[in-house]
Amino acid sequence: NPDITKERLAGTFDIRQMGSFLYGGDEVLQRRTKILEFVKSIPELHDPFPVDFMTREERVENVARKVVAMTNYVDFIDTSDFFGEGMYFQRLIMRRDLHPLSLHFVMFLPTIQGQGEDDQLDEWLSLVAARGIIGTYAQTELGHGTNLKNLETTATYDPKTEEFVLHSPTITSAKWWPGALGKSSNYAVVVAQLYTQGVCRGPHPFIVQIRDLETHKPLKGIRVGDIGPKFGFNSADNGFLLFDNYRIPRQNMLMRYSKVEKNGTFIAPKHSKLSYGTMVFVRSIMVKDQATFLAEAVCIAIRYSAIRRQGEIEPGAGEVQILDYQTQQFRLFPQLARAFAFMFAAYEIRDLHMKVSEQLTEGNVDLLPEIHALSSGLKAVITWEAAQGIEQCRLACGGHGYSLASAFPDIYTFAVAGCTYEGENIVLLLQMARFLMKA
Amino acid sequence: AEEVRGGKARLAAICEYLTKPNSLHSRFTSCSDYSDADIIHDFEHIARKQVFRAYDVLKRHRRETSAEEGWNRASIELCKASRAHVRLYLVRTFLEKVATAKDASIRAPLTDLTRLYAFDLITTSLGEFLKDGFISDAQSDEIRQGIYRCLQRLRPNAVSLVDSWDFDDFELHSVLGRRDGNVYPALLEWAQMSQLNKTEVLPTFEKYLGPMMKE
Repeated sequence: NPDITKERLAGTFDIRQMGSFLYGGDEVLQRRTKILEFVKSIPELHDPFPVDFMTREERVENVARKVVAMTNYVDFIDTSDFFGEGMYFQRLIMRRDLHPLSLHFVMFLPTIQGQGEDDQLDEWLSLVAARGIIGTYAQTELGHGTNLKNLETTATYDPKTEEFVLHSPTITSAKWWPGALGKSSNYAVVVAQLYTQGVCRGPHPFIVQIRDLETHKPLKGIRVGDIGPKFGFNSADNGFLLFDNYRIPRQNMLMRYSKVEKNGTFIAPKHSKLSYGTMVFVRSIMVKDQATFLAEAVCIAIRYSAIRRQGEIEPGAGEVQILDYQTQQFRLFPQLARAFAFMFAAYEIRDLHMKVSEQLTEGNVDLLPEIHALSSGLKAVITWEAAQGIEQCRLACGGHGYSLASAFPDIYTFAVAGCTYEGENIVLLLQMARFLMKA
Repeated sequence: AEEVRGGKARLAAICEYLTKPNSLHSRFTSCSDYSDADIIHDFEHIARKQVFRAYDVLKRHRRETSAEEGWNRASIELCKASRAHVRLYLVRTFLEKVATAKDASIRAPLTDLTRLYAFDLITTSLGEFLKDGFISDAQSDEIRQGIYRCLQRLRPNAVSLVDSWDFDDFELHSVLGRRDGNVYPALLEWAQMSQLNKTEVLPTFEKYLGPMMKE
């Protein structure tokens, strides 16, 4: 298209150099190119036809097929760099959608890593990493979201059998929304109110088997299923889960910080926020994800505005590129600026998270409240502003922005979900405010 | 806020601005001499004012009601404090990162983006900046002019800036955003895949619409 070529010739800088600055070095760009070429060369990693034209069942089957292939080829990337190579590799293959192992690697594995004691790491980590089980993270309940304090699912310790009895006392206590819980996962980290010696000790995480490893049927005492179609994420089987006095061994409570001894004695963590590391990690991933969604939306809208000609600024001079209208620039360029600002913040918060994680291993918790509060606030502000920005980009493309061909509905429904998951935004702002007031 | 007011704050760098004294006025005279330091200074001022405003509201409500109800009644101000704190963090991180760009050819458009980002944030919360005359009407007009100047300066680089994100068509999955710009033929091709186009005549014609016209 001659218009877009003209735009590229008018640029005043080297885009490769800019990309290198943005992503943190030329070698990162080279790796991106290699990963892209690799994914393009493996047909197993591709969709047979555009996902937009698939039914929900076809989508669910397609992502299940692709995720097995994706994890088979995972050695091609540096898996220790999830923030960079991992997210990029997954995005190329899974598009903007969840899959049966989304929470397995982003929540289930890090929670066990972060909150399991040494024996538990020995027991579970290799099994999880090798995909011997499929795990997810079940915290949110039908009647309670971010407000962890009031979760209703109970885990009552029985010292006679050295087991926890998991129970859903009400309909509102049903676990609701966890990704891949409905049909794909056979294990979950379940967050439940711990009771020992008749006393409620607050919410704690437990590793819980929910389906038979051979038949994949739900185990006795477990009711589990899909919650139905949603605004977005429709390849994912988000699930519900109810327990009927379901028993698990004492060793299945994650005990790096809090502990329950055989006789039921409860040992509280040294610092109340020690278990927040996983949340900070997930939110740093979210900030990068959101920055990328906004950048994608801006990329689509600006490229389209460069080739779309409509109306005349000077009568008789011919239709102009809509990017020449000041109003169009005012709609799009602030979003472009935001995308850059958010991406740089994502890298910064990742570095902070790594610093805090290092300090935590040395028992230093000084920065933890600060970064936990900041990550809560950043997640809240960025998800909201990214969603607004994406919607503005969509509207700036007129009717075509309404078509799934534009990718805007796909990007928007994926991104805006971030306002709600991993902590509803207003709740997170208030969490951060609590920290600011104390300071 | 409580620790700062009590004179015993031990804050990490992210929150250190809370201990700084308030300024009466913003220092810039035109948007072209609005330095990184001045922008950070002004966003710090706005965040600090909002944090202490929320703190005072919270204290007053807690005195008048209970700790919990006081929190509920102050919660809008508290959310505003959090947003102001995060925006300050985003602005500062953005400016500090761009300042590390060594090559002038990339630093120039990035600087325009930082200014546009900051000016856009200022205009969307102009009330906060105008409060107590922290910025004047003339300064707010300068900010507005600054936005227009940024738009103009960014226009020639807009496509290059989005290209620098290195999104391949394989990743973007967007007919509108395709790299080669040949959108319209691709849209028509995409539409051919609609399930409704598998047959020339849908069963709905036989079942409903055809009989309706014969009634």
